[in-house]
Amino acid sequence: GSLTAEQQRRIEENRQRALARRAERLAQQE
Amino acid sequence: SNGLSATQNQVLSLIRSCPDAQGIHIHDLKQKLSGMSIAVIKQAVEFLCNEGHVFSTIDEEHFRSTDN
Repeated sequence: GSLTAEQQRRIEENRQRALARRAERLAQQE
Repeated sequence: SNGLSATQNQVLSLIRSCPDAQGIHIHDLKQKLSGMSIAVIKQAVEFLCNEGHVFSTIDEEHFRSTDN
């Protein structure tokens, strides 16, 4: 089924946090 | 090499291949990785989360990849 606005908000929030974590890890490797 | 183990790469590639907005359920991962235990899968998912490759979506059992 389709996602509620709240679920979409949560997903986007988690996605942004994960992207930030990924960028952090890549910076550490340099 | 991308620094991931074979298991981690397998799990990541399955998560990436799911087109759903809510991502793939951990039990669907288990079903598709028939030889792998749920503990091993969860460990790989946790590592991938910590590295920012994947994230949980509508609950702590659904996962999506950051790069699709």
